[in-house]
Amino acid sequence: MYECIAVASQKGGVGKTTTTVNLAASLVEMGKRVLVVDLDPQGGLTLASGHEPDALEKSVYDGLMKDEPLENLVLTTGFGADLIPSNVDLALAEIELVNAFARERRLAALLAPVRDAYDTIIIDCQPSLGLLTLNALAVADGVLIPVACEYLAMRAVKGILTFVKKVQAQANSQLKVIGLLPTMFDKRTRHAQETFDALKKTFEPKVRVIGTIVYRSIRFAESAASGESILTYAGSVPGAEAYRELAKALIRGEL
Amino acid sequence: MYECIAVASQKGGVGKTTTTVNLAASLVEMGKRVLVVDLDPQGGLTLASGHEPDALEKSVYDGLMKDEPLENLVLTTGFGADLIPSNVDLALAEIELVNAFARERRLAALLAPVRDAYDTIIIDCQPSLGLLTLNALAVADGVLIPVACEYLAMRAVKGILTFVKKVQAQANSQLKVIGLLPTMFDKRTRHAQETFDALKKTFEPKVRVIGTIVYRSIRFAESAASGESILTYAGSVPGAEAYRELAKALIRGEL
Ligand SMILES: Nc1ncnc2c1ncn2[C@@H]1O[C@H](COP(=O)(O)OP(=O)(O)OP(=O)(O)O)[C@@H](O)[C@H]1O
Ligand SMILES: Nc1ncnc2c1ncn2[C@@H]1O[C@H](COP(=O)(O)OP(=O)(O)OP(=O)(O)O)[C@@H](O)[C@H]1O
Ligand SMILES: [Mg+2]
Ligand SMILES: [Mg+2]
Repeated sequence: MYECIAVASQKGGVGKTTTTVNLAASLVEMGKRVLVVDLDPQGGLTLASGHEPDALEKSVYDGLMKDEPLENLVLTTGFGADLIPSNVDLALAEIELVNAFARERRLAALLAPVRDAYDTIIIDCQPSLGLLTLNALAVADGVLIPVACEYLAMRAVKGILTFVKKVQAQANSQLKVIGLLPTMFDKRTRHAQETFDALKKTFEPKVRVIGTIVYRSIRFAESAASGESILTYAGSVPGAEAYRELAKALIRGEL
Repeated sequence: MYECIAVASQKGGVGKTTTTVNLAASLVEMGKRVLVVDLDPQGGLTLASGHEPDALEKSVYDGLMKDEPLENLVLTTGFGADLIPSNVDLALAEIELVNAFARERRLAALLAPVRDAYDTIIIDCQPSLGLLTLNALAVADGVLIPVACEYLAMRAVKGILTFVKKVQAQANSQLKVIGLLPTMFDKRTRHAQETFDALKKTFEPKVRVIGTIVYRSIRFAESAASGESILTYAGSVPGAEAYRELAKALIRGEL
């Protein structure tokens, strides 16, 4: 199984945060020890885990830029994983890192002491390919790319794959592309199926389009508001099953 | 009417690009001369306008960083507005601008020669509050904030409003918040109405929640693939009417 998974795409709103929460929850349900890291200044993962970004005393920013030890940052979540939270302070890091020493290895250094304490670490990236996402890809051994089954999201895939190739060549040769995870697939529309078909035609066999599809359901937005994962909030929706399947495939080493 | 509108939010996938295309198309339909600017390295607006970001000889990056005159950058669109396109080169600008002179006024300088040639300029921002979005807010006299009617998008509103306040205080005192534009409102769900109600309760009367709601429709994703606006692709969907109403309200100075 991957020790560290980055969930990344520069396209906004494709389900990066939702995938991080629900994949982590599924792995926890199967007995794995999981740490999730919020690497987005919006603090979406922190919010979806039931915490208030503005109320944090310390966040991932302090770990990256102020040498705060990791154990002072870790919070619990409603879905059984541990969390390194974030808030708007993290936006400063993007600018401060530009002229910093070993700027893409800050996250790797922060996580190093706990790699053995968890079966896997999952990093939720912000919707841009800057220095924070570079930090995530430099420490990860796998990158999962959610793709909303809509035209503009599909067109964004080439951009993240190009960025990943650069990272593999210059910062982390161990990084593998786990695959493209189809999300927000609306069964009632032709457009979703057409986009999914185009995704397979354009990227396979070089890049895997993960067979597990996460169907669109309003329960996902509702579960984010509840601080729970979809598994406990609305465990019978098809999307919940999809994340459990994804977790199983990762545990079995099929992805 | 606003001379220059920035469409901004750090939350991804809330309809920034879709709003830029369809508001521009609605204003053109009402006889206005409109320029749209793609300030997102993903090139979503460029794609939705029927162009290929990777095939561009020059883009907004060249105008911002290489003193390329604007007239060498302007393209036409399928919805009657002019476009300054972008592609992945623009991602370099975010880093190159950090140590540049007058770094937040580069876009203002690029647009200055054509301000009189258009009734309004609309800038599509990327999903982050960095130097590119700062450039947009520094030149705009109005900022439109799309908010998907879902929990995580609502929670992101405070972040963009705080950023706007900073810009108003330090870079552009003329900048006004046009309002929060409710998007992707799914009539079939309670969650959308609850989010909309929470939006009004949390932000009004200080910030206007625009009464025109853009309802969810797959036709928006399809129209982006066609290079047309929703007005010509599927003009009878409720969302199309919403953008026309928004354009009217802007022309009449009601917003
Ligand atoms: N399968 C799904 N069906 C319906 N809604 C979904 C699904 N997955 C996520 N959502 C909702 O769509 C919105 C976007 O998802 P999310 O915030 O996870 O995307 P993101 O890629 O993390 O966004 P950002 O780019 O802003 O970080 C959220 O409101 C979320 O609750
Ligand atoms: N009212 C709507 N109903 C349904 N789908 C919509 C609506 N508005 C936009 N969309 C679709 O939702 C997706 C996200 O919209 P869009 O790309 O415009 O958001 P954005 O804020 O520009 O995203 P980014 O943060 O990546 O720049 C696109 O696939 C778009 O076609
Ligand atoms: Mg997110
Ligand atoms: Mg966009």
